[in-house]
Amino acid sequence: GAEAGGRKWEQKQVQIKTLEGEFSVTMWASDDNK
Amino acid sequence: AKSKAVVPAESFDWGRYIFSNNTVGAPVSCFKHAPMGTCWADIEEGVRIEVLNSDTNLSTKVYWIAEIIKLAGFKALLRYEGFDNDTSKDFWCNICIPEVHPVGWCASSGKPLVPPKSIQHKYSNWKAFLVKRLTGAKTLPPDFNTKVHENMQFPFKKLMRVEVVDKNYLCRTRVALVEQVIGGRLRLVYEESQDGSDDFWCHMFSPLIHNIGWSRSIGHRFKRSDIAKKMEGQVDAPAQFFQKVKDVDQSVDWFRDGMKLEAIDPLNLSAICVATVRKVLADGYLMIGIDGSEAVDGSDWFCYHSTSPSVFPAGFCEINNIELTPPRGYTKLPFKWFDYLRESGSIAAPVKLFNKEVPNHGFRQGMKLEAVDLMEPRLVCVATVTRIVHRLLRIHFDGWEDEYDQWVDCESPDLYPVGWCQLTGYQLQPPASQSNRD
Repeated sequence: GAEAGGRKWEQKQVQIKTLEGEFSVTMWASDDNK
Repeated sequence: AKSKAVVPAESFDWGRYIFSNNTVGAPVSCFKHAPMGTCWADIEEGVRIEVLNSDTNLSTKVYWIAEIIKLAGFKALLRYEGFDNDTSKDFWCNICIPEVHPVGWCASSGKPLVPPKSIQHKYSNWKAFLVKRLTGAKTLPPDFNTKVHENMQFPFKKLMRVEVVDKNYLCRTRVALVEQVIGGRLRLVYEESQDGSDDFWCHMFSPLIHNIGWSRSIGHRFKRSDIAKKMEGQVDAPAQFFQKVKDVDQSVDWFRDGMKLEAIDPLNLSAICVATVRKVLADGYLMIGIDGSEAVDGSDWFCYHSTSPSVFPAGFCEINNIELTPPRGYTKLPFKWFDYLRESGSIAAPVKLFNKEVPNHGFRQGMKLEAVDLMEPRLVCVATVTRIVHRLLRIHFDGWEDEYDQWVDCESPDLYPVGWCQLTGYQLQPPASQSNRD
């Protein structure tokens, strides 16, 4: 992941559920690195 | 002391106010004492969230994905995915409300995302659209809602006893009981108040409150109460709940009685005044008197810690182009420290004894915020940073004359981000209109 101000941006597989069905996308989310 | 009247809240809309004035709100990260103040670094424009879909005919609560277009404190201007460059349905929302979630929360909670009805038929394949829009984009940390909840817990509880400055007699403290806690702000009712109306509002990190026994430990004046023992349920707030001050070495080259300095007048926070060290207490505390305005009995001396950002060495105002309020009745104007020290046979407190630390606070001139009117500390008002001198901020209360402005430290617990009142349930004082002021 990428460091930013003591926190780390991590790539995450994120689930999306719509009325048509469920799928996943890759997004960035930060994790507490302290 | 100048204080403002309460203005009816009506329906003040921070979002519209920020937008129509083309201004910015100070970021939450400027307010370390505020909820989320230390974990806001990853909240920025472009971040995607899941939020209630208000553009639907469905009877159940449904959500859709939105992008943060602009941030102002806790409030964000949001645009639902699918609106592209269409700003017509943009809306302001407090990011810390329970209906805001990281992308993925709906799926994990078994709730389907439903597009707003005004763009329902814009795309035939929402999956392809969302994959394209969201891949590589940022969202909130997975524990965002937990963090918000944790940050909204406060250790002070009703019936806890504290020592607090006597608002009618600044030189002494009194015992008071916590009556209410809102967003970390305490409504303290002085012990012996018959009907509970003799109260004082301050933040739990305020330098004006201390643990029971503090006054005696440092030699501060204290109003003893006639109440012999605690009522049922009352408990002394533990010492670790209170803000710590820096340890100082008072053994050599320390402040002495009679030394001159400059200090924010606690009874007129708009003014920095010529002042005198009246009494040196223990643990780095000083009793300060404002020259020319002191009561004969010293009843308006005020306790500042030597590291307080509200006391300055002689010459601070001149160096920083701030108007220094000369002693009342002093006629030899313009005021010159050199002459005044000679005439009064006194010396200036050494510069090395003052706190010169300037935090990287992040405030900029023109930023909007919610600020306590320290002359009427139950009021939290719409305000603007109008000047910055090192760590000192000049706070202007929107709609009020400049004479109500206050000098406030950048780390003051009496400053809050835009949206703090909404988040905590505190009443916000909107900008005054001409009729309100009258």
